[in-house]
Amino acid sequence: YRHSSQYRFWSFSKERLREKRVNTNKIAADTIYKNILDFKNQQDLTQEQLDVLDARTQPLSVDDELKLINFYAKKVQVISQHLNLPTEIIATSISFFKKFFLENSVMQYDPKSLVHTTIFLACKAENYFISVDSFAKKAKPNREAILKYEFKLLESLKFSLLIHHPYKPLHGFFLDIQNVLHGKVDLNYMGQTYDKCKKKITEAILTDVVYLFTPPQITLAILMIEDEALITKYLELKFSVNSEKKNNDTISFSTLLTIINDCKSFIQEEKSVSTDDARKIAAQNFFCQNPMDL
Amino acid sequence: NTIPRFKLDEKLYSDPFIKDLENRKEFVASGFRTDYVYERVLTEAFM
Amino acid sequence: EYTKEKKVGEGTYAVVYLGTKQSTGRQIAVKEIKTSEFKDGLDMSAIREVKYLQEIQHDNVIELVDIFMAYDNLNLVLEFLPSDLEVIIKDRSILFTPADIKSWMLMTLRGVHHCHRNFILHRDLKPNNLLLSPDGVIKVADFGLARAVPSPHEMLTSNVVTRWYRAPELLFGAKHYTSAIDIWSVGVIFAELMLRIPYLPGQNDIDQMEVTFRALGTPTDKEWPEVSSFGSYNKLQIYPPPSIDELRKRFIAASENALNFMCGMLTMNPKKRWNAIECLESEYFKEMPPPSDPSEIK
Repeated sequence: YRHSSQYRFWSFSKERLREKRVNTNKIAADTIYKNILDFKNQQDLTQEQLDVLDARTQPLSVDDELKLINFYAKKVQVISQHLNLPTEIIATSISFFKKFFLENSVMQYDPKSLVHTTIFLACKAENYFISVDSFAKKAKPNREAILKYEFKLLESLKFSLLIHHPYKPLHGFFLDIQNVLHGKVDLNYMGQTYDKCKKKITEAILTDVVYLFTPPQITLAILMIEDEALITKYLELKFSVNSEKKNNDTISFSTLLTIINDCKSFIQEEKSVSTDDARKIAAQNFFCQNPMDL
Repeated sequence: NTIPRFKLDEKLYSDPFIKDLENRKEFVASGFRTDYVYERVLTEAFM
Repeated sequence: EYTKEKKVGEGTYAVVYLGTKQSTGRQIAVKEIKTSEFKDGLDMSAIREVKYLQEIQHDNVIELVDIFMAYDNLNLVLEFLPSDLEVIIKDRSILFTPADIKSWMLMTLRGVHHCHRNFILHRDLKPNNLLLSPDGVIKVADFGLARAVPSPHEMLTSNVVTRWYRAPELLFGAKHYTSAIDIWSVGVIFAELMLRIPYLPGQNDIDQMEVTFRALGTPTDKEWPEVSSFGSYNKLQIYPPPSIDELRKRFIAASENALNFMCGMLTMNPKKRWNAIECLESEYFKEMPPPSDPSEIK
């Protein structure tokens, strides 16, 4: 995992993640300020017009940007589900979209114009090839709109297209729980747990946990939300078995439990963005790039 | 280093989904192996 | 940072230049991906090369030094590898020994094993995709057909691997194949290194089955359960598998362990075919002569 591009390029501490967003936002905001200033100097505006400009063309704050990104990331999920794409490809689409807007600001690229491009590239990257014409037929925009930012997207992704999602670890833990708790788990119950957790993983991928934790840690956090007793028992047994072999690379149970609970609270505290909020932020985003329209 | 970092014991797993695939003609003929599937998902889990 | 000094090749989706990494003076190859021609945006082969080479760092897999965009073209900066096994096999003036062959097989299998333990299928192993570095190290290259090991229920296309190196399950149109297809290709390459001529040169896909089964015997349900369920099985000519004596005659220079090693990789039933670890741990690599030191090979 440490050799993977996901670990090398896309794993951050909370602080580093915040710092990246602040930087991305600042670069775009500085451009906005400059453009608005130029606009004011070029136009002969009344005081009232200047007041409106100042009130309605402020660049987006980092938090407002994040709301808009999350709102459209949800749209990526809905549209790719609507296209009946396999679960992992939906997850890859969401991941591509979020990463693009970690490197670029919504004030530089309209998130609407990246939604389909991220899904299209995710299909290609996951060997689920759909020609752009048939894609354009199913989705809304035309082929030029889909292809317009493909290169820019690939570059923003730092050319890392292989993503480890928490789904395979879910399958792995489904098997290993049977091994460690042999004979003590009801298989039907495990099957239902598996299905519920699979859905929850897709929700979790919409949050920042994908940057802060490894896929198996996210899976264990989701399993913990689903059935705390079962997972705690599983981990206690698994690590207590190992702890007899005092070898240097034994993962410490308490450390892992802290990480899992940290991840769990991250997933649970995530709030979705209302359409109303998104609309207001999108309007501000539009006007700060198009003061003449205002 | 070819020593795996975990034990894979197929007898311990009951995976109806994989068991079903294992008996299908086109899977048997293709060389489908359940141990490869288990190894893959366990590696991703323990990674 | 990178120069493109000399054009050394042109494929369907890329032009390859020799160049230099300015900051270190290191010789590199720049694979410039043509983009304008493709109506579906970035070509799938380019996507696959980028996707898998980004994840693999191994001495026996070509190194992706850097990637950059320039003038709307995607450029892959790769390590400079001046030759490949196809050149070596074809050039009669080059003499090589069983120890040399052993060294090339060891390095090839280490590279293939690394792909497989990262759950990546190469799907186009052949002599001219096994490149040689200036100090004689084999590097697996060209990941334009590679893919991640699929989820169990996923269907795969059987139209992969250059024909002469295509495993029997692919010839039958299998859709749920495994990394065993890469091992078959390595087995055919091994045979070709010993014979110095292509081992299974089919003229077309049908002939490829004919050539393969005439040389190695037509598989039956007995050793390959359900092989007869493939649609194209019934039209097959039934050939007996070669006896060990026939194989000895065909591969005169091969030791018993070498023949065993080859037969392990060319086992018809993919489920029983050796995997990369079994190959690497086989007696063939333990018996004399030891594999040559790559830098010593002429």
